[in-house]
Amino acid sequence: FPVAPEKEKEDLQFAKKYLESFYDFKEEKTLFRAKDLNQMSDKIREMQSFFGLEVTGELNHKTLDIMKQPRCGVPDVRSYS
Amino acid sequence: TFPHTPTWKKEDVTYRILNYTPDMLQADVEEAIARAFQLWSSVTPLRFTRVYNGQADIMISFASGFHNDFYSFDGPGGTLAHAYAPGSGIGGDAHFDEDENWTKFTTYSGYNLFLVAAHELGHSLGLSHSNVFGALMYPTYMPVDTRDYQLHQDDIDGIQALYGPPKESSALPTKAFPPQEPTEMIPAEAPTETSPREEPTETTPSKPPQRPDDCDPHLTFDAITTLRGETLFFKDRYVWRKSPYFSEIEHDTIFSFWPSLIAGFDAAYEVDNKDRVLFFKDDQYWAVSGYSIESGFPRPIQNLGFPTSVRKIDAAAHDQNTKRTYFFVGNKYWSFNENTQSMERGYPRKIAADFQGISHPVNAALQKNGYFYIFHGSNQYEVDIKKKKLIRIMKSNSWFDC
Repeated sequence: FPVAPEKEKEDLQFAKKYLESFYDFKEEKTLFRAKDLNQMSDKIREMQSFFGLEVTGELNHKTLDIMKQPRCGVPDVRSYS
Repeated sequence: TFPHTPTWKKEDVTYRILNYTPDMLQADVEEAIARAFQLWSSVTPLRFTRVYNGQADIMISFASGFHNDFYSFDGPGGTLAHAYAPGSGIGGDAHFDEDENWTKFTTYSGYNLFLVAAHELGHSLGLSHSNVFGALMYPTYMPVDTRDYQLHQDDIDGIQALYGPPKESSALPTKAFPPQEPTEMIPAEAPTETSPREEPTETTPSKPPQRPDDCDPHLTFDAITTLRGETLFFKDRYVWRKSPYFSEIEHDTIFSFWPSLIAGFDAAYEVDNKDRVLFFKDDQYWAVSGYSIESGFPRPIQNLGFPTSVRKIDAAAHDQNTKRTYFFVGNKYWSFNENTQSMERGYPRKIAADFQGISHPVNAALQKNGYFYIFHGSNQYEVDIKKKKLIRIMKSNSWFDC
């Protein structure tokens, strides 16, 4: 039963780590902040597609909710080696 | 599957349990893991044999934080376990995060080792994650009833794509351990001693009635309640869950949410400003907040002000605006003041007197968006709460988009 999360920055950090662990997100610091956000948005889209969520690329409530569910440590995407 | 589709190139696969979690009896750990292997051996030609020393194909261990591979565990919650695709060395091995509370049964105070082990062994055999909700290989933990757990068709399709179906003669359980059915049930929180009905009645796994189809025209409900914005429909041990977050109806069992509650409620209602749902069964009721059952329950319904002649109630619905809860019993109904925690004077009254056109007994009742929905058989009556005026009659399962 979902309860809404509060702190945005903390959530962003959590989401980054989640995407790094399970969706092969690599945070490459580039000169353009917008590009960074784009890369993360792509990974969020991939994760939303996997879980059957509405694919928005945005870190919304439902997406965060699934990220916070206890889960298996094996990544969801093929890059696992 | 994983890149390059790694599989075991043999049918006899060995496993070894390297250490144990202090959360469970050793025998229970061994049984949970043996049952997990048996799930996969029952649908493939694979046979699993436990060894007690030396290198096995699948080495199983419990560890916290950093444990000598590149995937450190993260303390309680979050990542529960991981496993490696078939291969030599670490290949096939399964690691379980010791910072979790591992349990033998599905409760909400821990993680069912059988369920998580079955998932990780899927990886050990070469399956990656599935995006089919409800499949064992779905990445997130889903506390479900494990007494007669069956693999999802998606899991079976996946593993048989790697190893084929079982050969007739080899569809037997694992050599090392015969699987054991759970013989006792430990409720998440032990019920109080006061009531003679502490023990759940479903202690032997007899064949449970099938869940009726969502759109079965004769579908009736035992009880219905809202819960944190969602709506739960109860019938026997089954729950239909309608959530504003997901479009499709989710099917669960009462056991998977509240393992210590007995299936087959009579009534249920939510007092949302207290984040509290009350469940009624015979002459007792329970209060839950989310998943946890409030201590001191079950309590006799007489505590609410019912006379001893009332042995059970049919349905209940709470009106958020007036803070009144209506209890339907036979051809009468009571009004309970949640603020004063007492029954109102002048009750019971005849249902027919105030709710024209509504048949009784009432099976279930729901309050939503300022309306009461009163269910009798396969009909539900939408009633304007303020005016107590019947607005329309619908099919009981109209909530399921039939």
